[in-house]
Amino acid sequence: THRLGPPQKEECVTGKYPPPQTAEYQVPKYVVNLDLPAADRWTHIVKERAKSIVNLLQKFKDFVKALDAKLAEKIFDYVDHNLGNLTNTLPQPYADEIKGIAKATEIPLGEVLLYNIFYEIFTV
Amino acid sequence: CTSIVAEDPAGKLYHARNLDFGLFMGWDFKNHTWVITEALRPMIMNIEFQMKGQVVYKAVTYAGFIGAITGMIPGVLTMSMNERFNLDGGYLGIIEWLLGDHNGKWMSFLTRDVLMYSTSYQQAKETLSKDELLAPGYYILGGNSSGQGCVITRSREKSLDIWELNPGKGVWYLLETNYDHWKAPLFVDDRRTPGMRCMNQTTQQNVGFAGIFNVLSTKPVLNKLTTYTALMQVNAGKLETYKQHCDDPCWPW
Repeated sequence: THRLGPPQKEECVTGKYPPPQTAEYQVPKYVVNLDLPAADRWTHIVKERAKSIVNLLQKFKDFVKALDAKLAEKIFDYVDHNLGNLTNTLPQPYADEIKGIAKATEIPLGEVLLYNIFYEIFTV
Repeated sequence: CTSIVAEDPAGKLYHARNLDFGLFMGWDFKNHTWVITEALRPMIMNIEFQMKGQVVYKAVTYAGFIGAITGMIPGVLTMSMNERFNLDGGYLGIIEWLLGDHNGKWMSFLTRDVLMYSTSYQQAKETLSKDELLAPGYYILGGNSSGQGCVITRSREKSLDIWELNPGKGVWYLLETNYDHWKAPLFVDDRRTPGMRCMNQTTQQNVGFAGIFNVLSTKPVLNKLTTYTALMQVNAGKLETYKQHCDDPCWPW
């Protein structure tokens, strides 16, 4: 099976580190204060980044819509009106952290939860 | 994803990873990019979790995502998680959870728990091996002293295998992608062979942030799904994260 794999033409690269000190490569740093109530820990970050979270969720909705518009409508209706209830069954402090993010960004709780369980959903 | 835990000749441990996400979720034909991957890249951030003004642990995440897929407790351990695709996947775990079976742990919440409460590599290894999970996965773990590195292959119920560093016998690095290490990877998605080839070319003498970053920047280890590369050195408590871009020609995964 190894031999059937696609031939690798690329050489092992060198000299890539450190990457340029530009926004294209650099990542911002934030502090999450665990002394705060769980619902407030992420507020300063997600308020600043709400647009990018909304954008990501919209891209995901567009992707599902492109597959089947009617099904997408049903799925996101369920997500927006029912999935949020699942948050109450999550362990603490994660349940409150997710609720806090939904409140701070005004994104439906079900959508914030969906984003936070992407890993479990996409392991098939 | 590709994760590497490696040890230099002095016994110093390095842990690094590429986070790849967004496969089959919309291909942008004009720009030759994955739609979700591109949307995620500007959301990458390093987080320091603090208590009483002191750093408890560090993690890399995306804005609004509270779980930890990459993280470290400075001076104690480093950790990353790779997806393990399986028919007995996380969607079944979610259904069970909805039906009231709450025995399984959510993957990225468990890693937060491990980063919050673990006091040693051994303790973390035990937790990640034994706890029941909602989804299968690979946990890549590094400690703070020679030989402390492993890849834990998990089904939802149990640990299937623990693959360990063994520098005394020449196993100075472990490289995990998204396939069980004892099986061949899918032939159209072999990032393991080029990754290992580049690690071998790098040699143990040159293990460090620069050497490993070069390996993770080599195509197809670096591909259109790669959002970031994170580099960790536990003793120094260093965590560096860089957004990654794969210019054409580049593999879609």
